[in-house]
Amino acid sequence: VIEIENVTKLYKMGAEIVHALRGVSLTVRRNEYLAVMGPSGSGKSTMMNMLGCLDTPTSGKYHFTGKDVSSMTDDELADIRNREIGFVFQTFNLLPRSTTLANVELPLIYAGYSPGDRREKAVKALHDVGLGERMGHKPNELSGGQRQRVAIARALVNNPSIILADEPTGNLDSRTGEEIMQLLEDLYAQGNTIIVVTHEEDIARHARRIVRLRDGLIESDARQQ
Amino acid sequence: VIEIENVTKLYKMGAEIVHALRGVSLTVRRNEYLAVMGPSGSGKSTMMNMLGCLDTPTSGKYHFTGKDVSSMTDDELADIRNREIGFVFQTFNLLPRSTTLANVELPLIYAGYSPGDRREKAVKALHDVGLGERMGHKPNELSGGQRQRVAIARALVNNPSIILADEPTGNLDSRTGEEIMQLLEDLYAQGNTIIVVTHEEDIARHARRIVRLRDGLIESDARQQ
Ligand SMILES: Nc1ncnc2c1ncn2[C@@H]1O[C@H](COP(=O)(O)OP(=O)(O)OP(=O)(O)O)[C@@H](O)[C@H]1O
Ligand SMILES: Nc1ncnc2c1ncn2[C@@H]1O[C@H](COP(=O)(O)OP(=O)(O)OP(=O)(O)O)[C@@H](O)[C@H]1O
Ligand SMILES: [Mg+2]
Ligand SMILES: [Mg+2]
Repeated sequence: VIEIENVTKLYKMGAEIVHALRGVSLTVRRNEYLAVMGPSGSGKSTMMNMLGCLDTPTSGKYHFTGKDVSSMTDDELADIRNREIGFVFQTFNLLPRSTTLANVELPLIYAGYSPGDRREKAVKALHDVGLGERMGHKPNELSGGQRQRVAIARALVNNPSIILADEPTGNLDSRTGEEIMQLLEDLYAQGNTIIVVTHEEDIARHARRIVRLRDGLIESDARQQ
Repeated sequence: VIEIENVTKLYKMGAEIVHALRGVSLTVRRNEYLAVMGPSGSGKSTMMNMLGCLDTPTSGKYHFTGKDVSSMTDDELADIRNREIGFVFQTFNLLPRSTTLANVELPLIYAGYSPGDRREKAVKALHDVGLGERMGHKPNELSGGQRQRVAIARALVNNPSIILADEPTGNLDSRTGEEIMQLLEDLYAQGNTIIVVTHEEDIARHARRIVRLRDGLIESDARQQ
């Protein structure tokens, strides 16, 4: 369903060029569960942003469900981002002046749900991540791990079939982190496709395949258990 | 050097009251190394903000080097925050429009260093966290783990004797995380006082004492190895 071929990403910084990705190729089928690992700065978030159609490569190809992403219209891309893919950002990206509930309802507004249905789905998503008691809080009235969970709830609320999560448990204690991993495991069992960036081996152990990045390149890609 | 007694923190949210801290007491001597652990939302960051003189309790006492913090002048408090304590925020709090180098120099401007000395100290601090090659980047041109390391460098650049770090390795791979823990271990060996909030047991193992919070209360406080 996802196929990137020789993707590079370069940033020009004055006279210097930063090679965030130096040519990565990856094929992911429907209902796979991958963990992406690698040192800080190795290109994981950059690669995830490509996969989530949030950024474009400097060179290389990206085929999403067989179709070349670079030839898609803005509407087609917006549709993928809103309906097909749920993205949990490493830095959460919550709207600071909206409540937790409003933040989680946002993808449902784009998807055209009625106010009643939106509220119901958003409330359920928040309960699934243990935040039923924090729905009226704004992001700066939440703990770090609570904000992370709002970002997760928002990514899952529109029932996407592909979940891209960039360090979803980085701010969570082990037990809450396990609850989130159980959530992802259930979604995988329901036939969805999961890609998780993590730096913790315990978290990576839940996945069925581990892709390791180093310095903008894939250094290994192996199935496990 | 740090003594909080029966500290509470309440937030009024309309008709509800959120009890972030329900009465915590903690005594920390010079040259101690503590880890603070506990579930998401249990009050760790709230307690750290109290200790860092960044927030005031709803009730209870805070004595810093024997002196009652609530009776200090604004200048005395600013002095503590700038010279005595280095604080690594869970959400980094970097200035988005300044470069990495400028962000790290900031505490040195308040401390009255000359431009030449500021630059030298800031450059060294950035090399210590492995960011010598990213000094001209702005925060949004850095990876998540790189931003975290800028926040760490900024906290350490003015050689504070007390380091309060809220999840300093949450976005770092194991190896980079170990390098940061080694940095803290060296600072501890030099006689400084270290308090680290973490949710990872491997990170907590570096400390000599573990304080566990649950629901706004201290549930255990024990020395180890
Ligand atoms: N400004 C605020 N208004 C209302 N409630 C708040 C505010 N700030 C924090 N809280 C609440 O206080 C509680 C403790 O927050 P705190 O940030 O200290 O938790 P934490 O232990 O650091 O959690 P985490 O591990 O998720 O970072 C949380 O339940 C949070 O929702
Ligand atoms: N806008 C930008 N301009 C210049 N360089 C950038 C930009 N964004 C990212 N980079 C660089 O690209 C490299 C890869 O960044 P990326 O965010 O993908 O790393 P990462 O593997 O997610 O790291 P982490 O584990 O720390 O989150 C980093 O070295 C970073 O400094
Ligand atoms: Mg990243
Ligand atoms: Mg916190």
